[in-house]
Amino acid sequence: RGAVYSNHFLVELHDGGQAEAERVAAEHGFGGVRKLPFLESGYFFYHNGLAKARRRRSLQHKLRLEKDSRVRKAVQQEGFIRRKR
Amino acid sequence: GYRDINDIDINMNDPLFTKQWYLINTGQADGTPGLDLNVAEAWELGYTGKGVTIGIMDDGIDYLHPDLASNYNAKASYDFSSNDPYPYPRYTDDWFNSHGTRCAGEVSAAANNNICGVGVAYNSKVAGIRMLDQPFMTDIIEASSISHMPQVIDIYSASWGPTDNGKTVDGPRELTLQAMADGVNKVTVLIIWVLGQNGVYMLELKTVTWEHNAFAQIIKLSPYFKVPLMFTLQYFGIDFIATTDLYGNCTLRHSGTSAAAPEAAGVFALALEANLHLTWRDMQHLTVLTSKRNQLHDEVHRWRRNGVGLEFNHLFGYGVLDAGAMVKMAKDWKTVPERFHCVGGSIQEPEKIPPSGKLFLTLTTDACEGKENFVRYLEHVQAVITVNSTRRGDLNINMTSPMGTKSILLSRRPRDDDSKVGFDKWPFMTTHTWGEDPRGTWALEIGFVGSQPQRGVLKEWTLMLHGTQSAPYIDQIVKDYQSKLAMSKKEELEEELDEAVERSLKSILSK
Repeated sequence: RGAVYSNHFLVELHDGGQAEAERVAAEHGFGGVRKLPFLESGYFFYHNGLAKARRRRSLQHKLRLEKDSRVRKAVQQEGFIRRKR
Repeated sequence: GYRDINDIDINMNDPLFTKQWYLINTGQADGTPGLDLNVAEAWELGYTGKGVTIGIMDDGIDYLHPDLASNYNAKASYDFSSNDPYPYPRYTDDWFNSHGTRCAGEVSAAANNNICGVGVAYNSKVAGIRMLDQPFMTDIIEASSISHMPQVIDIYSASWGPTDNGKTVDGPRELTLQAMADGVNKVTVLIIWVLGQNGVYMLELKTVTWEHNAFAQIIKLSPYFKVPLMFTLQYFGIDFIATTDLYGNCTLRHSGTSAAAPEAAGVFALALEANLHLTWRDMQHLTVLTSKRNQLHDEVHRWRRNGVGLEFNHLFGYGVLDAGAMVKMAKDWKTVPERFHCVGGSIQEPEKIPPSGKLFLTLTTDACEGKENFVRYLEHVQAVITVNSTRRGDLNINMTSPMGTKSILLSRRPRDDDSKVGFDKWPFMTTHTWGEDPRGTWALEIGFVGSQPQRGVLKEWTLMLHGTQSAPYIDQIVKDYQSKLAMSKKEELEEELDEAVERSLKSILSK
């Protein structure tokens, strides 16, 4: 009934392109990075070392990303229900 | 203007074709003859979806299925949650991941190949965007899916949504909204969303679920009723659809609710083939102008005409889609004029909602006349409302336009017992005032419907107007003089003339 947190993170960089995003992701242990086409400097980071769903936020990962001077914003993605009709 | 159903000369050798009553309804499966999408007429005119790709945002597509393989667009298919370019449905014991394959068949199943049935746009392509085969969704997956290859995917079809338990109030999150806005504004994409389930208690919920962001860019539709919508497809108890199924099979039992989105996507694919320059706004105009009352009837909610004569119904919107009429109109369609947005006014003083009777408020607007963002011909109207009550599900909200069109913004939802959250700046939307002049006095009525007396406070009502400054149909070519387009164009010409005379008189009098 409580919130569920995923291993997906929204990461917005101050500047820099895909290469910069990949460097940031690699340095913080994220296995994958994907540009969000609708968001300037917005990237989808996913962490293969984290459970796909967990009850608690991964504060460590979020804080580390937020402390990185290249990162403007980092948000761990919350899970929610979608039902097939 | 309808042709006799027996005059339709479409013969397909696909074994389930005769069971697909929504394509051609001859009264099979206890249906009403003629109550179909009139796709036969569009097919006869040569439109079958060629050159159009529809993204099925679901649980994958059985792209090896012999009825789908030839129409599968592999390059535009993907799964963002697993980063898998081959989004074949993942195995489950109960075949639960058959949903996307079934939807794909409804839009793009090949014709005349002796396999299963026929898609509405049987020469279109389908892309599988796998996203629903996991226990939960994230905003970033939803947003990535709906923004995947918009240069290739013309229409996104979604047959899913939040839990429909009669009290969930949920909608797209921040990233998904950004992705949708980006898609429809930068690239011409069309998003088609099916609303709600068929449970009795869920009917009313649909008014506020995906509506909550008043996402005018989405063409919303409901296979069941009680939603202020653009249009509906309706099934009247014929709940199951014949289509393709997992592992090369066919089924007669796909949910009619789910089928509504791909079937509508198929109709719009036919229109896009007729005119590749159509935008999402053009498509909505075409929907309003070509949807038909057909034989849709409800004892309580009767058909009415809005201020410019367009026939609508609270339950059925502008009626059932008519593919034949749509492709004919789409062919010569000129893109509608630019859209403007105006805050028509706002009431922000708290007002008590009486336990019995109704709170009645009025708001007079000039629709930003004299300013750059003047709105003269309405498309969408939003009432942004903040309200709290002792029982949210008993709230009933209606709004009436200056031209006298009454829209039901929210009706009773018996399962919603919220007494704390209420609605916070909730943008209820109506399309039933389409084409009207918004200048004048708007009225809002809020009351309670239920067995127990309730209390509530309305804290805000802001009127948002969206539409054009110039007449949208004045340059359109009229071929059918009995059509809604002809009627609307005549109305526009008369109004333009009246206003020109008025301006001249004012000018003469001032001199």
